[in-house]
Amino acid sequence: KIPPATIYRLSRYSRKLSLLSKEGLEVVSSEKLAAECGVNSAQLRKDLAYFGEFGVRGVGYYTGHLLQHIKNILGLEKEWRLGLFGVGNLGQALLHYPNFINQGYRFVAAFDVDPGKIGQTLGSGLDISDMKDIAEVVSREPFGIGVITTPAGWAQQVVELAIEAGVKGILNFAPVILRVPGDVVVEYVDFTLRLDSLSYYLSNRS
Amino acid sequence: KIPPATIYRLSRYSRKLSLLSKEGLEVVSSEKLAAECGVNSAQLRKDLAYFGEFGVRGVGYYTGHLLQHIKNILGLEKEWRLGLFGVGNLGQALLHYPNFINQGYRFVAAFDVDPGKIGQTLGSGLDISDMKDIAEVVSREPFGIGVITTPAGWAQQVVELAIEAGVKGILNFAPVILRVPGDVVVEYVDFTLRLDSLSYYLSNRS
Ligand SMILES: NC(=O)c1ccc[n+]([C@@H]2O[C@H](COP(=O)([O-])OP(=O)(O)OC[C@H]3O[C@@H](n4cnc5c(N)ncnc54)[C@H](O)[C@@H]3O)[C@@H](O)[C@H]2O)c1
Ligand SMILES: NC(=O)c1ccc[n+]([C@@H]2O[C@H](COP(=O)([O-])OP(=O)(O)OC[C@H]3O[C@@H](n4cnc5c(N)ncnc54)[C@H](O)[C@@H]3O)[C@@H](O)[C@H]2O)c1
Repeated sequence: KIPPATIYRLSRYSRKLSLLSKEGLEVVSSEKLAAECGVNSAQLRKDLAYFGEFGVRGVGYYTGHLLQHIKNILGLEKEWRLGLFGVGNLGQALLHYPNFINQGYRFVAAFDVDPGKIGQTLGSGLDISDMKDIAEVVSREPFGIGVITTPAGWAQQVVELAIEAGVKGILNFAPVILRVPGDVVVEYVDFTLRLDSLSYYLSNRS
Repeated sequence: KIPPATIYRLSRYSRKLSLLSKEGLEVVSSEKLAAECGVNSAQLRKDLAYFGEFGVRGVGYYTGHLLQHIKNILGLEKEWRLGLFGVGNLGQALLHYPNFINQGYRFVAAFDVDPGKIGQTLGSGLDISDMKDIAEVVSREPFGIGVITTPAGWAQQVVELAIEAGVKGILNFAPVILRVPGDVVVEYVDFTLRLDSLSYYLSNRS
């Protein structure tokens, strides 16, 4: 079993490799790639060793070749279709963000319960659908990952509706732990957790 | 040295304890608190043991008492003042979020370089300051934590200006690794990392 921290680091290696490859760097040493990603080179080699042997002794890694390998491992050779639940402040910031497309993520549906929002068309051409119509919208525009930006109190109910409609991956921004069946994967983005961690380290520095 | 994952879990325990305490629950068992936070009770007891003995044998934990202890450990008994750099889509969503105040975080300053934004007053009464005036604004409205929501290409330069003005804690949303001196603490919020992790698990399920 691969540690979750290794998967997060793979994502960082792939992002850095794609920058290096755009800059025309053909070969990169494990020391350089590690330093650019804020890790040590032993950690980088250990992470990659879970998936096979990619380096060439005395040369390093072929940038494009390693990038392609990591993208395949992460499942990024295909484009992921996303659906957003809760088109409020945060939801709109996510829908307006142009970089998701470059990284292989595209919003194909957005849902809300507010009558003032349902039926509106966003800048990207996306219509805001009614939560009531989720089954019908998903059958027309299927998506693999649901992004939850509803108020905390609604998140559990919304995730159940999304799962019922066939969604198996959830990126949750609401500050609640979601109860989901075993075949559904949930990732949390929690800003306050990060702020509390800053508070701890700033308060406990000697 | 306390593992970073323990600090993140402490933050989750404190959030859940404050909900339980609001509901009037005087005492809570380690099993119940652990289950509500999505961890096992041995992990919870191990996390708390780093900081002392809080449970009462046969009873569990006094909810209000444990909450106060954890808040003190995390440095949450005081209100943290925040400054935001880059009042764009994401920055505005953060500035409009009412819940940060309830958790002890208040934005006292916001900076941008866009002449169309500088001088505007936000709904919360906050003025958008010019990045050029950072030293003068920070001396008037000091803050301990800088939140970076500028484009990735500017993040390193902005963090250096913030540190020069005396800021020691950074919450960074830009997808770059920041180089900072040893006495500055940085936390990253990276949505794409989480999406890539979802992609990995969804692509590798048997
Ligand atoms: N904005 C931030 O900076 C921030 C920070 C941390 C956490 N969060 C979390 O992100 C979530 C969204 O925050 P926000 O600031 O965008 O809130 P918001 O109130 O601006 O937006 C919430 C949206 O969800 C919609 N909604 C309500 N019930 C729904 C349902 N059952 N189904 C579908 N849509 C529904 C509302 O109509 C609204 O459009 C919250 O859970 C919040 O705690 C936000
Ligand atoms: N919006 C999202 O959903 C999202 C998702 C993931 C990551 N991010 C990251 O968050 C950051 C902000 O994203 P956004 O969508 O809000 O971008 P945005 O373009 O909407 O906002 C950026 C703001 O920063 C300001 N700015 C530019 N240079 C500056 C400088 N030197 N000092 C101060 N302010 C400056 C701009 O004037 C603008 O107001 C980016 O780094 C982005 O990669 C955003």
